[in-house]
Amino acid sequence: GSSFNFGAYHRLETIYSWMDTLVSEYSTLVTKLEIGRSYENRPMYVLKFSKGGNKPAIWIDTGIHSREWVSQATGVWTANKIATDYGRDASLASLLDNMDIYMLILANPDGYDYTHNNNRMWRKTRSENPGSMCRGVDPNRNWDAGFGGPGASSNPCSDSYHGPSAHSEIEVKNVVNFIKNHGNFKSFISVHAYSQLLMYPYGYSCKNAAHQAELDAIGTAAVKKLTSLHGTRYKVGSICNIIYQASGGSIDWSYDEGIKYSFAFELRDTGNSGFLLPPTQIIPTASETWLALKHIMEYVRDHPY
Amino acid sequence: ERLFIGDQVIRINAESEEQIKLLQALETREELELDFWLSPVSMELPVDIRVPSSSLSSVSEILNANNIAYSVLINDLQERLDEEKFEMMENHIKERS
Repeated sequence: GSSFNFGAYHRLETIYSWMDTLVSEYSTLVTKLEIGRSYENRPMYVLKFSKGGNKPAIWIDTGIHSREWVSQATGVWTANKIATDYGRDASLASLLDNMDIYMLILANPDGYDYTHNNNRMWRKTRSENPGSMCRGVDPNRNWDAGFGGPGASSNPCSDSYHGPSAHSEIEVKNVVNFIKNHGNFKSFISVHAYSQLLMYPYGYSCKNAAHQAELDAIGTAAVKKLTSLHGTRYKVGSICNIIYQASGGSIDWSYDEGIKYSFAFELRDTGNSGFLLPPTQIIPTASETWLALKHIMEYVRDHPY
Repeated sequence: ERLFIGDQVIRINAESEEQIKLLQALETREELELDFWLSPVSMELPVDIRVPSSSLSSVSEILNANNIAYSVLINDLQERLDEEKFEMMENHIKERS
């Protein structure tokens, strides 16, 4: 594990192999669960950070859009951070006394592999669309939350194609099943890149979520901590209000499922790199994101519901 | 493997609702094969578009004809991808050794 370079981008196999190393090095804290298989039959692994038992839990997924490489890289760094800081960070210890953390680092394994081997700019899943030459569904338009509404395309060739039906994508369905079977998630955080935003529901509608004020206050405080490290400036707000109306998104689904603390990050591109953020930016990005993530997780711990 | 030789990524800071609407219309022009990294939403947010080399002149013409200013973020996407790949390969070799 000590030889792993967290400041580099890695292929899917390397990340999966590193997960095994992490699990073996921190076997009393970290376990690896397979929550299902992707369309192309790749395993989908969740890292569970737990001191035992089945506690209320926090969900973090990274890289549902495969080309947003800094997201997956941040996921790897973050998982390592949780494992290495546990035992020397009292707040993290207290968090894990009360809650479990589940991390899905490669939320779209087929897409991620495709970005490495075929098309670096691929965003969607790799499922075939009957009757179309174009493949893939935008997995963040495929959730049962205003499915098929504004801000999603019905064209299979579009990068925001919503798919034939809600949860049609096995990668989405696997997460839905896992979250529902667990039944006690209190927070759902999805990590994207690159326009420096921290968002909360809704995206499918521009109406205020019932907990809008609380979510906004949490997001604002989290971003203040994030900004304190390198000065990266974020905007905070509902998806609809700070980007655009987008239906079928994951955090809208989780929120409507009763997971109040649902957030989506858009990590940094403070330069002019977009999806090609240089690897030198991975650790600064992950480090600042950690401050915001930790704030949200601590808040969730301190505000049981 | 798909290559992006000569593809550019351009940034537009739209100055009016009219410009936003025109950029939204561009999104639907499938023949241009544009990849909107950041979609046209409001004047507050930039619009980033990957323009395939084959569409560069058409897009430039459309933007100029409508007085929409743009800057080039990435001049040749493939050069960036080559750099990224080289760096990954170097890291891989380092880790193995």
